[in-house]
Amino acid sequence: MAKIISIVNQKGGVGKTTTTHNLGYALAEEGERTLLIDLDPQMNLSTTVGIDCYAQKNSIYDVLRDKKGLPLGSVVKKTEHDKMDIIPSAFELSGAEIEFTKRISSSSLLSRSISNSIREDYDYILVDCPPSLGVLTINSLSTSDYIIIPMQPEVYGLYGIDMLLSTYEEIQEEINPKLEIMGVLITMHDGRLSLHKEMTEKINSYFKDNVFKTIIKTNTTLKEAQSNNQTVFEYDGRARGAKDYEKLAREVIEYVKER
Amino acid sequence: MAKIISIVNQKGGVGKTTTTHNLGYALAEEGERTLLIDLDPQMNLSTTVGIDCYAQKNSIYDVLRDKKGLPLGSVVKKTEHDKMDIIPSAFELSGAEIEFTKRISSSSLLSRSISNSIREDYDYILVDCPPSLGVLTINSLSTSDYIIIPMQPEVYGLYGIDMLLSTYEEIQEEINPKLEIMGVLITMHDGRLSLHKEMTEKINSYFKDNVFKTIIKTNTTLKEAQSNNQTVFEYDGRARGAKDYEKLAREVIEYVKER
Ligand SMILES: Nc1ncnc2c1ncn2[C@@H]1O[C@H](COP(=O)(O)OP(=O)(O)OP(=O)(O)O)[C@@H](O)[C@H]1O
Ligand SMILES: Nc1ncnc2c1ncn2[C@@H]1O[C@H](COP(=O)(O)OP(=O)(O)OP(=O)(O)O)[C@@H](O)[C@H]1O
Ligand SMILES: [Mg+2]
Ligand SMILES: [Mg+2]
Repeated sequence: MAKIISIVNQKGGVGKTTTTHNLGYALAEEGERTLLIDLDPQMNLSTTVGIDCYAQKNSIYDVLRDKKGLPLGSVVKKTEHDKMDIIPSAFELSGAEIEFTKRISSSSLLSRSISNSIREDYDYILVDCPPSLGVLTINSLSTSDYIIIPMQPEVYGLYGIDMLLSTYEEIQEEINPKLEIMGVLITMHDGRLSLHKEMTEKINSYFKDNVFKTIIKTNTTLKEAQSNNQTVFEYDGRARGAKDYEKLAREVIEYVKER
Repeated sequence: MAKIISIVNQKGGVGKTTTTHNLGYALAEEGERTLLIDLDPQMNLSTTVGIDCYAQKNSIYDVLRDKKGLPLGSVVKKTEHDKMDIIPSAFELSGAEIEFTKRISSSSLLSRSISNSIREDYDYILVDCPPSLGVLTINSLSTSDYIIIPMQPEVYGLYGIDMLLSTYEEIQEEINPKLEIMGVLITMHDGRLSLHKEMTEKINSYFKDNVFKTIIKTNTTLKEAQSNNQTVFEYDGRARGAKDYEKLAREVIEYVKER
């Protein structure tokens, strides 16, 4: 049965998409069958993986709307890696905030569409969320086992965290009691900046055991790989970013095994 | 009469808040009376300016809901600079997406609350928008004269731009014909990266005259100033970031004069 992990932070530009893509690939490299779900209407993840979201006959939007009775499995697409698949985004998701909210069961559209057969096909399902705490992110949290919170070691990174934690607590109490925070992932860390050292200490003292040992360092190769529509592994496996996401994948697998 | 400028990009973490705060201060330094409006429920701008958003008796949320007949002027707060004021954010704005959408006039709540008297009090009104194209951003665009689009010279920066441009065209045609793009502002530019040179060329060839001559370079002092709840001008006026935002302020003033 697949473990479902939401990659969430309403703060923009903290590395949610970069983490979903590279962690997903690193898990696949470790032999884990991995499914990525792109719930962000910006479609960054889908575009990087090489999918043309406008060319889909049916999409995750149709599945969530549940008008055609489409199973989620019908919108899964293959990627370059034989152990990593993707459910691409759709531009109609940008209207989802407004459209889905009117429905009584608006927070459980995704959990109702993730069948047991999908869960059997994979070991991990990673969901890339948009930079907001709206209906799409809530759908992801409502169906997830775990949350990973990417966070830059900068002051704006810490400001919004209370809002995210209170949304998490609300969903855990009212909709999804099994949901737990797997950890805060420090991203784009630059060892030369004293600001980053200070903020990392603040994050560690605030979250204590809930911070991944792995820190993702700032690494230009990650950006270059993205402009080549690749993960850092495909672009240059010796790069700093590849080592960091490899380490993270092992830490995630270890965490799940111990549970 | 104040010129209203929306600082918009649904891509997260591109420097919207950093630009609103530092450009606002630079305009005030040039002698322009400036009002900042924080329309982002994350409240990053309000927190940096030193406002406790939870301590407000009435907020922009009450004004937009229009239940109490409160004028926008009643929620203006002073800042450290005598020529720069702010209308802080409110945590209730995070529910605004759902609550305001149901109202027929949901896109013009802000324009109906910006009275002529507010417009007479200022030369510039800058609106910091959240990382989405939802009802809050649409309200800002519906009442603005100009748009500034901060953009990182990275591939994810370019992916979502078509969605933003189509939203702009729709609002210009149906709600606000005076709306124009003042320019794309390249932010966090790192001269050492060939990727940034390449992407800057792509942005220039895509947007032609609609790109500011001023490029905001990546500058650690900007981040350090934020962790001190200051603009870069207050923290270290000689820094690279201060020079860049000063230049931008002059370019904005020049643009408005020529219109
Ligand atoms: N470790 C890293 N080192 C250097 N650059 C990075 C790193 N991680 C991410 N980036 C860059 O930072 C930018 C933001 O990353 P990304 O788009 O993954 O964040 P996000 O949280 O998904 O953004 P959004 O909130 O818009 O969805 C991208 O341009 C990406 O290339
Ligand atoms: N020129 C710059 N040089 C270095 N760092 C910068 C620069 N501009 C912004 N930053 C940093 O980048 C991060 C993102 O900036 P900011 O929060 O202003 O973006 P935003 O677009 O407002 O994000 P959001 O989409 O979450 O509202 C912040 O941590 C900020 O300190
Ligand atoms: Mg993303
Ligand atoms: Mg912001």
